[in-house]
Amino acid sequence: MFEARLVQGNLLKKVLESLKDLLTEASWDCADTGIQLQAMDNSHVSLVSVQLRADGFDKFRCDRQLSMGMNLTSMSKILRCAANDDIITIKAQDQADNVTFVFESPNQEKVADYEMKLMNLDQEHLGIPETDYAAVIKLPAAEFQRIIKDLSQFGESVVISCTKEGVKFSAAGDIGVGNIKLAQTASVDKEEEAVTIEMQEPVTLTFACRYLNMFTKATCLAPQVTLSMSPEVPLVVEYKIGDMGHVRYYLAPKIED
Amino acid sequence: SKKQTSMTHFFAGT
Repeated sequence: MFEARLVQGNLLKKVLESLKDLLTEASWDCADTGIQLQAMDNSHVSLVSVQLRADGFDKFRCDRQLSMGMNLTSMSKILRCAANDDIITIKAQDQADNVTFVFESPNQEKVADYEMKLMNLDQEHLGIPETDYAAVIKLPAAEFQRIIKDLSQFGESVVISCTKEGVKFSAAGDIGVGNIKLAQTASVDKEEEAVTIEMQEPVTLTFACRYLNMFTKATCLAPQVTLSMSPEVPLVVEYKIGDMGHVRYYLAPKIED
Repeated sequence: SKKQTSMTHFFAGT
């Protein structure tokens, strides 16, 4: 028996919004520690990793490990039927071929349940080593979204360059060149408005705008986003999910042919 | 010109 109840159901709605453009199907791996998802997009350029810890749920029961393969477009359609203040419960029997989503209004006067077929997905899991990154940049998530949106008008790629002075985002194309520089903030009233840079060595990497734009669908999840970079390895773009987990996107860089 | 790399180029399957 698997059952996970989340009073703050809108977190789950937001997680799905942040995945559905990048992935069409994926497996949710459930264990007594929580729920995890790892999947690459169809072209294997990016990878998404989601963690929802058991202690972040208001009720969590998972008697035996199970992997629930889901069509994320269908799951997203179902979660859109939940109101933002609904309590969401996900339920499945052991070795079941379907999953049930229950949406309760806060006053318990409306209860809806939706059943969805599970899929058998044979997905490749990648081992992601713990890495000390050369540069770790934290900035407001909305600012990052705006930068990527603005620079996407200029070309297909964004160059992210981090030095101790700050971080620079650049794009070039037929209409010209765009550069956006962010300095580390000296002092801010609110922590979530800060730009902070922890740098061991300067790093410059080039990434496809298309994917960065899809990652910014997670902006609704958290006030801040963390970018971790090292020379010639995938970028990590991380958004926290409340205090129960995270969505991490990994993006393979573009390198000299 | 720069070429897009693949995720499997960096991380191995488990």
